[in-house]
Amino acid sequence: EGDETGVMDNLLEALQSGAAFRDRRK
Amino acid sequence: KSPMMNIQELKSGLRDAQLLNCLESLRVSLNNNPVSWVQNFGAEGLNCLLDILKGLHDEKDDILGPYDTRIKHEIIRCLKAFMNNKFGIKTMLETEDGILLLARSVDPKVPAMMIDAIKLLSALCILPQPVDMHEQVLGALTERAEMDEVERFKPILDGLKSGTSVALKVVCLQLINALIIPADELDFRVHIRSELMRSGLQQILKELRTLDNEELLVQLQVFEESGEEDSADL
Repeated sequence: EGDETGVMDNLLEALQSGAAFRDRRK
Repeated sequence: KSPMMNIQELKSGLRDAQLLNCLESLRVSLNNNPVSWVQNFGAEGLNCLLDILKGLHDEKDDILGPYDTRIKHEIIRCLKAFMNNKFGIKTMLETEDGILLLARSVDPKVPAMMIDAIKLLSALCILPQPVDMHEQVLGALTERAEMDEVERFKPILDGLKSGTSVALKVVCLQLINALIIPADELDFRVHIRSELMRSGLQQILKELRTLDNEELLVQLQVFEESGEEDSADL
């Protein structure tokens, strides 16, 4: 737990692609 | 250099080019070392970065030296590298004013730094835990606006106006989406959208629709579709 890198990169990618929002709305 | 050596350098009162060099080297270390290195840099290192950032934000613009804007931006880049793992995000969220300092970095006069600060704030908004992160980010933007005595969405709307780069427009709209969509309450989402529209977003959206940019289009569609769904629910 907490040892992986790239967490912020993944969040930013999900924001940019819109996937983060599609996931939250449905 | 070890994490402790970096911390000692940050605490030694370096300024200008020397401080900027130190921060650039730190960013490379935070990006390229294992998470254990970031953990050793830890809350103490993070607080050193935030102290320097706060000091520069607290200075009046006309007192800032030629290096200070670059130093502020480099600290934001270091914060991104620090927060690229769960430990870093958790440690940042435990700081007293980390989110507020990011909100204070949303400065349309320094577009490149504003882009990086907005990206971090948007990412915090969509964290699954804690559930109210979008409200915390909104609270920080509100507090910052009160300090500057402006409407709370003014810096974001300034970033969306004509004359700014498309990259800045994309992240500003992304932050708007990240502030609204994670909210569970329909009333909250409608209220924030309505406040944004009254503050000038309505006019700005017309201009944004004329721009041919794929990433901007994604954010525009997200914004419009979520608004339409909420209108239907209302």
